[in-house]
Amino acid sequence: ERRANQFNFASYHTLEEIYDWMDTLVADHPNLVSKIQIGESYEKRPLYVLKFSTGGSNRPAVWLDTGIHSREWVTQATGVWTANKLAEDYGHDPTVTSLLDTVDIFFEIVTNPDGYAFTHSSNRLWRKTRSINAGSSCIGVDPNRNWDAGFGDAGSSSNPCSETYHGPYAHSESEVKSIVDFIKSHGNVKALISIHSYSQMLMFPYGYKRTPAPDHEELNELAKKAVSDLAAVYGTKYTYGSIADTIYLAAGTTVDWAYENGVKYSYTFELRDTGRYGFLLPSSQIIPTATETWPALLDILVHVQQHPY
Amino acid sequence: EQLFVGDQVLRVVASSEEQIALLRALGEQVELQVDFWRDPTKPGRPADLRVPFSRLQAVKIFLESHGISYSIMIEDVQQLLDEEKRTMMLSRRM
Repeated sequence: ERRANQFNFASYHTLEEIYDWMDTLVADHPNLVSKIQIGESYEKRPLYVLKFSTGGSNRPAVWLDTGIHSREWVTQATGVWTANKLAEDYGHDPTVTSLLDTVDIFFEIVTNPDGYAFTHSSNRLWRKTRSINAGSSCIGVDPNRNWDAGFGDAGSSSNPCSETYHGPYAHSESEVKSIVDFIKSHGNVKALISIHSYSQMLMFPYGYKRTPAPDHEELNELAKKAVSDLAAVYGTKYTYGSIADTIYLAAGTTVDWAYENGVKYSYTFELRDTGRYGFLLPSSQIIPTATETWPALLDILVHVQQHPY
Repeated sequence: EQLFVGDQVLRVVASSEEQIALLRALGEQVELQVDFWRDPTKPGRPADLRVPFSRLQAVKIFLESHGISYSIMIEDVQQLLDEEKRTMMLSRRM
């Protein structure tokens, strides 16, 4: 008999192992977790989302995604740990219990499965999707430049060979379009958190323009609290602010699209970097990374719960 | 399978906007095959770039000739990848 608690959260895993683990998580928590398929990747892999729900009808929801850039392995691994933490803590931790009694969480752990499979089979450092680009020998689109929010502007490339190629048109990638369709059809998503690695940042809109978002002050205060609580665990220092202020202008990103489509609490994390390993962070750091991220995530989730709109 | 034997990741710290522009220009030189792991953003903030072994000399000369300071963050990318693979196999056996 397999159980989710026999899974080694301190190791990196293949796509198949993660997808198998999702089934055991659902089997272990049938009244809380279910698995839904929101679409297919370019190479016809299922796009799975874990739904955490204690009932109700179309409750306010939070969208979480990890691993839209496939080579950022600590991100998917943190996603697995976090999903397990949510399931295990429900009914035991009062904060998580209260949260899930009122809010649904949708969690896509491997947002770019083709890229992730490719990092295991052929090129560990692959970032993009695996779609073929007409007229070019270069493969793939950067799915974090493919959203309809300033699409094609600064910080994205029109060159299919670039790591930041924005694609032929907005939502050209099925991995992106499936999320767009899901969030739009749901209609009650109140927060979106898209998780990356490895620059130790917590950012919010806008990325495609320098204008402050209408909710800048609230988003900034919440980010400040979240990174402070994250740092309290192991002293890991994060910077925070709008994407444009914190890094540079970057058009067509997930969080800008979400914000412009009515999701007020839109954040993107860049998880831990030791400064020595980059995308090759040793697996011994998976659990410390996930552990320190947890209180920051929880800050945002609780804020969403307590500030309905 | 793509191998990364001898590839290095350089941690570069630009001291001015001009140096950041130079780094971005470096990234656009297709023949150098530079892969930015962490993009150049602001003066004083690190940027990380993976450089194929065959282009290391050219990239280092570029950085040194423009007075851009750097250190080697990863000596040999493939060594780390091999270690990562070993760890995963061990975990799977357990």
